[in-house]
Amino acid sequence: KEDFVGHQVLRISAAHEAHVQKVKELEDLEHLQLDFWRGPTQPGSPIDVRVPFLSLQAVKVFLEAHDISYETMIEDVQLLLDEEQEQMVAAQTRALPLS
Amino acid sequence: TDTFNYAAYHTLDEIYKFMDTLVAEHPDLVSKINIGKTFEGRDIFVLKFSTGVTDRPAIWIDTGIHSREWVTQASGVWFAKKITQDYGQDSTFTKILDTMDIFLEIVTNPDGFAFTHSKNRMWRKTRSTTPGSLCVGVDPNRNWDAGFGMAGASSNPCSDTYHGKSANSEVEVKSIVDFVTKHGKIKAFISIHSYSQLLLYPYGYKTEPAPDQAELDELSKAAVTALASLYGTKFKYGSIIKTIYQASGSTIDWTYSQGIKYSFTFELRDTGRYGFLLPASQIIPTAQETWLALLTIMEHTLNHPY
Repeated sequence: KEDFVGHQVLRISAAHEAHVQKVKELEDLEHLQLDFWRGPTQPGSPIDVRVPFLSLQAVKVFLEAHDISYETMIEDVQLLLDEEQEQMVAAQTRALPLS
Repeated sequence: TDTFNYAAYHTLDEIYKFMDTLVAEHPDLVSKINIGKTFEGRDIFVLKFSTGVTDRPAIWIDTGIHSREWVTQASGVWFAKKITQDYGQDSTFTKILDTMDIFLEIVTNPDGFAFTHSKNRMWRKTRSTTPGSLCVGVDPNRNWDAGFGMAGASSNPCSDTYHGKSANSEVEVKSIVDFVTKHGKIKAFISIHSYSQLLLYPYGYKTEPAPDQAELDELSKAAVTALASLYGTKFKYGSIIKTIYQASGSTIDWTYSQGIKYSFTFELRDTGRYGFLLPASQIIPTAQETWLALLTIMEHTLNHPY
């Protein structure tokens, strides 16, 4: 199973067109293995990107160096996936007596 | 289906079992149609809700073409149950279903959905292979024959927006194309994605306004107003290219090109905290509010025959 331990999802705020273009540059850097959940479009529209743990530092440095603000939308993707899995198992267990 | 847990996420097998149960419970209202097989050989099912004996003008709704958008498949399940509950109870909806059929494809990308449950929760694309590439999958919302391969899709098989080798190369797309073409009387086509809180209409691949832009815009406004009336969730609306980004080869640009005037795509609820990992507690509120928008579009379609 794909492991998402330490992956974060950042919500990036591109204030103007130059910021959007900078984030598009990030999108092209394949070695960072970024997964854009919501890609760069226009100033003011949030950009969400899942960043693997090993790329976190590079991405954050890049954003800060270009004065692009961001917040961490999801601190650890795997934690949420584990919770989701637990909920599904619990829901199945609850459903069994009824079915 | 009364004991099915609608406030939880479910596997493909569980959803397919739910569909069978729903059909068994309402044999005069619901039937299951197999429209094809996926790249990996899974069945592709569509639920048909009909009160007539012959094919009527119809409304199409699909959920889950991007497999990781789990709240959409979960909403699709809820819609299916809602249809069976409201027919004969809700006068507006009853009128719709007394005149038109509804087709609902709950898991539009079964291979991708199974993959999100077994190997990679973040998988978006189909699971088809590309000769000469190690990368798997095509974005099924870039694979339609409308501006195919133009800007707004990737030619790189490793990209999440890879358009595929040719339009309709994905059997999951081709199966719908064949079904819609053969049916010939689909009057509204609504494709549901998450997240971003948007209601979008054509075009995605060009900036030129759709010939029906004014009507689509008015209807979108009415639909998002209805949606917001339940929990205050605010949706933006407009053409794909002007509201989010240029996207070529997308579903509703193809359906619109086929003469389906009421072609829309939704991006469902965004809490700002979870993205594709929307907690299961959000499924029912998301489905409930979306249903109000769907009803608005369906009622408009009923009242504006063409």
